[in-house]
Amino acid sequence: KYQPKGPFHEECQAGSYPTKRVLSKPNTAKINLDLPPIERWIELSRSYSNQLKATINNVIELADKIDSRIVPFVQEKLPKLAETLPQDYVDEMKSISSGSGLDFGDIVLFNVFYEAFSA
Amino acid sequence: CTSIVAKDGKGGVIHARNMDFGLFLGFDFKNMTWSLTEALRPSLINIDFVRDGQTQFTSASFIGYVGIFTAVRQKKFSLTINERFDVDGGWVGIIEWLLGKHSAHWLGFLTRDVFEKCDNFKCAQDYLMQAEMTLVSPVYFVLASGEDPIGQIIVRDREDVSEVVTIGQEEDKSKSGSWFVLQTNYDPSNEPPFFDDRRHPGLKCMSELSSNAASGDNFISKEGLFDVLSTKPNLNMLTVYTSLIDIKAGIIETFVRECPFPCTPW
Repeated sequence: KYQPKGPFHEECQAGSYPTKRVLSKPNTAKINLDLPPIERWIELSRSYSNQLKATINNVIELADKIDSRIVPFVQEKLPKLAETLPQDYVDEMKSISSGSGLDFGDIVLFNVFYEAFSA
Repeated sequence: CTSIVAKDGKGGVIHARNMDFGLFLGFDFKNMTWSLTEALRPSLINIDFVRDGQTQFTSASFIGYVGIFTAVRQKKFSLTINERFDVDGGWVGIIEWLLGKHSAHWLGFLTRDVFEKCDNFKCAQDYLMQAEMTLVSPVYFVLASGEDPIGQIIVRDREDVSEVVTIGQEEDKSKSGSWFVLQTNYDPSNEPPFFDDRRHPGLKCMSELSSNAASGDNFISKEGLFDVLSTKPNLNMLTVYTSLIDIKAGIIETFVRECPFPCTPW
């Protein structure tokens, strides 16, 4: 039976909902699936372009620290590889690129980040 | 990550999760934070995917990401994804992809497909369990039904289902698979490593919730699950957000989290 010990473990919390150990609550946005995929994310990614740029820049900096060849390789290869992905999602990623002003390759990298970072 | 689906004592289930991300991806010793975890927090957003004026499904997501890590289709099902480490892991899938084998599914697009194409739990379950479907990376799918008190952990290899744990299959009420399922980042049939054991702390808190509940069993609230997910080490320095999913209402309540010092790095 588990018993908490040491500084990183503790007894079960109580009464923490909804504010304890909470920084903030995110906004809610809408994506209109009636629009063509190439248009769906433009408005939202334009509104949040600063946050998206900061996140992706962080991803690129981290990848650079691991190996400076990773990002140029990814930026060169991924746009071509993206063409083998489902077309609707390729178009949605293009709409994010269009709205945010970020390179399409960077957006593709962000969208395969589960696999990339698991690896 | 920690994902939980628990019977609510009213004939349904509640689904909740902690999303932990950014391990080994740059540690800021000055501020004692993980760089990617910090970078992801401001880009968190809840998204309603709308067709014909009606919300089809709702996700907790990051700006710029078109896939699904946490989502609900009202009254039908909800899904959360936990990372799975495996020898035959994502790097094999990525290399295969680069070498031209494009039949594998990237996780985010596959899970988005589930919500685009499935209108019920069975369809989602079949889609996620299809043995012939190849994923680029292994993963844990945690799936809940909005129609029956069903919660399930689907352990996916890249090419097969290796294990399934479902509410009701375990008699010991303190274990995952009894009146709840709880999944971290290790296979249910194996013990978690001593250096990253979030399963037993989570089970302890679930057990306490059950014994504290008025009915003594099978009764739990979203507030109770929030407490479990607010307890270290299930809450840790990698925790980006906590989501509480009301499947019947189709609502995801999301919280950007912080873990006060001293806090485990993962």
